[in-house]
Amino acid sequence: LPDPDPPMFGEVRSPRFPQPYPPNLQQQWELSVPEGFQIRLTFTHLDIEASAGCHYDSLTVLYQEKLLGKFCGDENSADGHHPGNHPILSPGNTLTLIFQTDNSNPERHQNLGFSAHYQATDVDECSAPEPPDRSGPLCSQICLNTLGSYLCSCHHGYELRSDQRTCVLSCGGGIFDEPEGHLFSPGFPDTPPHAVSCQYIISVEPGFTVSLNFTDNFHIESVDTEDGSVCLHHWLQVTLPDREPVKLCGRSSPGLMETNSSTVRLDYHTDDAGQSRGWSLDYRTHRVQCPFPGGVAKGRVTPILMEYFYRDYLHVRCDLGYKLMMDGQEIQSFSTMCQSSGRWHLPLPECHIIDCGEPEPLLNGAVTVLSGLQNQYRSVVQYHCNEPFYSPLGGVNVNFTCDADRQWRSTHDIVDRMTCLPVCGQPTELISGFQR
Amino acid sequence: IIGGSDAPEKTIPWQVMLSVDGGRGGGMVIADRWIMTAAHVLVKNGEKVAPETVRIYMGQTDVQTLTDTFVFPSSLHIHPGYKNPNLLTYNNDIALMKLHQPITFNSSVMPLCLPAEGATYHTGIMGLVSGFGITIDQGRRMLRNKLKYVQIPLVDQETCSNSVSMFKRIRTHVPDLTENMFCAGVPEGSKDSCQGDSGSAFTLREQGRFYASGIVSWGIDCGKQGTYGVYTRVTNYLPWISKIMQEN
Repeated sequence: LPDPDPPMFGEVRSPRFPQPYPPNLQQQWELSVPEGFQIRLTFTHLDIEASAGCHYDSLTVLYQEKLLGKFCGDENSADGHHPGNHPILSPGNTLTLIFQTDNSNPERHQNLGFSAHYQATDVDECSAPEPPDRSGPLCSQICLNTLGSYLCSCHHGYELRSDQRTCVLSCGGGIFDEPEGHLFSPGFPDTPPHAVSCQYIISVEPGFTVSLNFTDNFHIESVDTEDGSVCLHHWLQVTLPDREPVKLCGRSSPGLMETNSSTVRLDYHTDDAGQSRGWSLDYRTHRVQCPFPGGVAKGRVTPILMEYFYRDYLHVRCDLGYKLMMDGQEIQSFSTMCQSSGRWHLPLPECHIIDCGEPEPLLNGAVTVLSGLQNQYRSVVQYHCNEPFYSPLGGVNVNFTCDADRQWRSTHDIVDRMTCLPVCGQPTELISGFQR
Repeated sequence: IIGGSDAPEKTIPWQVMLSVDGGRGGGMVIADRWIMTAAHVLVKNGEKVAPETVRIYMGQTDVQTLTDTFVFPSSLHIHPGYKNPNLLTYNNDIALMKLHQPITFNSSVMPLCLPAEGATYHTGIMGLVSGFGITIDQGRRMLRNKLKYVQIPLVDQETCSNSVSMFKRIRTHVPDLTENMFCAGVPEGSKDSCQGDSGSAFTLREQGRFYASGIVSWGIDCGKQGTYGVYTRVTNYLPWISKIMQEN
């Protein structure tokens, strides 16, 4: 079986504690916690016969034979050496405790010994001072402390050597897909090594465009010719999809560069001569903008914004009495989204006036249009009975208006449906005679 | 109709002619699916005739043209109180016929109003009775096939009752006069309804509207001096009419 991991905490007590300890004692404890941790020892009680230099009875704390403390007495004793409330931190993951007593104990005051607990405390290896053997820092570039250990890492353009401590130049295939970030040439702003060939690819989600903002201290060696400066030996090439690559060099920062692309490739090249201090940039991403959608007659487009970007939604509602129409079909609702291409995924619909359809025919009556067109919203029709043979129930003709819910609604408070009742006993011709 | 005149077109648009098993009768339109007539028109040998034996003609005044179109009733509703085994008991002589399809009214076909509840019958008030029944021309009974009408007054119930009683003394088999009947006519005779008019309306006019006051029911001879035509008193049957129409 493998050795079990040492405990992360524990407790140490003098023999018989809390009863007085016996004389002629020499007892030793070897405390240990896992590698990468220190031991923090805290006394909860210490009452050992006090003497100058803890000559008679003592508790000695050692780390690899290095004395961390020799304690005796109690909190109130004038002589002796009491640790008080201060914990003792071992430099490493082990600690040795030695408890010694002489052959006599004072009769007047029975000393109880000590009680202490210990726990593992993570060592921040990264903040440790550089070792004096000139072997260099723990990590040559980036140190990451972990529980019980640490990790070394390297800046972009470098990779960790097999010693897991130092970094070597290697800057191909860096892909940056975060919405914003910071890039710089190897070693920037210090003079980098020669013959650098680094590639940086910024690739964010479609629908976002990348803008590059070069810092002012831009320095890539250029060569002056009769035609002006050219990027002959050193350059930073910016490549955008479907566009000619652009080589940058010189001492003047390109400043802000809007790429209008979600993908940017940067190739940094230096040869084995010359001096380029390099460059750095911050990149940001912006959502692709869609064109202003315009308005819809007899409708409302919401929300109304100054500009519309990728993933923005638009909704269209028609005014009361109008319906949404798209491609000749009525639709119940409409929304469109600004796509990653910068186009709306659907064109805006139209609002057409609603139509209540033909009013229901009236038995023994008829319908006439009073106002409006083709049974459209707010058209008014009037039902009337075929007089003189029929008359309306209630004695009045009823008007119906085409309502917003496409129903013909009576404008009469009481009568919501017209009925024609036969007229009885009133012939159109009367028997008449003049002879007397 | 005795002593009457030919009815001009559209003047009596509720008039219906019935042809029942070869016999002729009358009726009146009272709603777009209902015809009212006399019960005895629809009862033969004590039995209700089959609806398919009843032809209903309407809209014209000339039988020649009237016969072009007719309809059959979908159901017949004889008043349950009409029991006339010996043809001497015309009490409750009222019946309704329902049509298969509703009629669309126009100037030629129009319903007759029913009387208001509690409508009174004032002696002497002139009513109008019409029908396609027989007439008497120069003493001969004739069937002219034209809708005729005559205006006759309502007769006091006692006067009528006395007339019936008098005839009972000199004739056998004279029907009884009941409170469900009233009489109309003139004492000198010569103006009356007659055979073939049965079931037709005796109408009164009030506030410009004609309403069915009576149904031609029976009489002793036609147009004879001292006799009157006897009509079913429609006012007494308003609840029954309403009930039958609602239930059907």
